[in-house]
Amino acid sequence: MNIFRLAGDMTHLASVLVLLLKIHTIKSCAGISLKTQELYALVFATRYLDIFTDFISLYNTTMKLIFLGSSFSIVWYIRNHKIVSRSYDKSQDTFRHYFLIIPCLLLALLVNEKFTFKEVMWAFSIYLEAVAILPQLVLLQRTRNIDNLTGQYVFLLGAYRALYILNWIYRYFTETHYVHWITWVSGLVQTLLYADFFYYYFESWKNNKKLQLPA
Amino acid sequence: PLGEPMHDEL
Repeated sequence: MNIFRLAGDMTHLASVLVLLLKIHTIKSCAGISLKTQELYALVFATRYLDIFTDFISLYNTTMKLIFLGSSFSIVWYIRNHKIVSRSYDKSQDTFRHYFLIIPCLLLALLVNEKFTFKEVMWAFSIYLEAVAILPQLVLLQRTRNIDNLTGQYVFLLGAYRALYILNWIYRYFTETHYVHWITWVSGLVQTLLYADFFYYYFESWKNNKKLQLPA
Repeated sequence: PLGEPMHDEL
């Protein structure tokens, strides 16, 4: 474990807590894409298949349970909670996210660390996470006024993978034979997808203006 | 288990 990875995990945890705070306290999911939440639940479900077979550390298992529990409960909240589901605008959240799943699955069948069910599912989860934010970014472009919690949620979600890139650089230089092209390339693509969001988020913070993404 | 890559990151 290094400071970059710990900071990355804490930033990821913070993004989940901000979203849960928004949904649980103000009972609203305005501006949140259910499709991105569904993709993230699938990411964790396929990445943490080893949660009961391989024990890494208490920290690792605890964080996996938190991410699994929070992602599925957020999907449940937006779909089924009588008040929260009313603030979900289905007509705006139109990205065909199923079109993301098939190519990621095909790519995972071709490019993986070992051709076993668990490893193909793990590679699938890495590729899917790289593109899981797309429905949310598309929705943000359509959302006239993005509320602060939503903006902070997306920012933290993007920042966590950027911190993981620093972690991979650190581990490359400090551990022998630490090379993981699958996570490196996917993590870079994932972070680059946030580039324009980061730009407008920073601009709105610097000029103290409302966050607005150009359509 | 041997041979199976161990993913220690979340």
